[in-house]
Amino acid sequence: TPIQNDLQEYYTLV
Amino acid sequence: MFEARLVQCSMLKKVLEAIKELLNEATFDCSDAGIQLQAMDNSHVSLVSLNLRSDGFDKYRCDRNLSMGINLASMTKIMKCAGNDDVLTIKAQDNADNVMFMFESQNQEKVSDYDMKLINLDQEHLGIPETDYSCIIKMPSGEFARICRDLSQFGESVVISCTKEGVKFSAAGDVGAANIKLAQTANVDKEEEAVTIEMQEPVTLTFACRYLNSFTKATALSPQVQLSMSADVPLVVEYKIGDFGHIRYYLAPKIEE
Repeated sequence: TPIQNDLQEYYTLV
Repeated sequence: MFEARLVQCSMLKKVLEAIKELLNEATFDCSDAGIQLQAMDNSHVSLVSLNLRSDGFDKYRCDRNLSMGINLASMTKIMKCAGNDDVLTIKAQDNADNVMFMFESQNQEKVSDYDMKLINLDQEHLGIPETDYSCIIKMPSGEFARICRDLSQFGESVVISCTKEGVKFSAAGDVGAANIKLAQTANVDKEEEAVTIEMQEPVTLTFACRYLNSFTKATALSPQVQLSMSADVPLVVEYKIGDFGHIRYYLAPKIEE
């Protein structure tokens, strides 16, 4: 089963 | 001083419906340009981005930028006290620790005001770069809600696969497997009933049903929804909000281990 990625894998905090 | 007046407060009720399942609290950033909100859900898997332009309001004044930290359950209690046809005015002083919601009936015979305490929230903003998406799907928002609801009976994940022929939504689990294919509509009487696909490259991504279902709480805001996808980046689900702006949801894909 696929695992859920976190949004912060793609976008950085500003 | 901040003051925003909305002749039909049903829009704000719908906005609240659209965010309160994903977020417990959020900061409403008010400026001359309008009201903006950006917040991730607790698990940091999805993000809500709301933009309400000042020119959509019947009256709008914001002398100084103001960030209002709001408990959405409290705001829901207050908005439940408003009739759909009431005229809403939101007011706050500069640096205030509370905000006032005033509801006036159309005939102005009933006027209620509710004062709500603001809360301090840590502001966590994500920088989201401009992206050219490989596939942009526009479809009736009710159809998207129906598909998410139907497929969530079959599994925790939905695979969205977009080619120039159409878009396929699939789920599989203990019960079996389900596939729903939508082709681009050839010609429709009403623009809002159309399914259109702009595709540069085909894309297949997997997403959690639970979040997609939460996003569809925005269905009442717009007859159409737009899904933007590229390989290996979050999905964007966008609902336009009439003359005001939009609500966008970002969702990180599920990936194979």
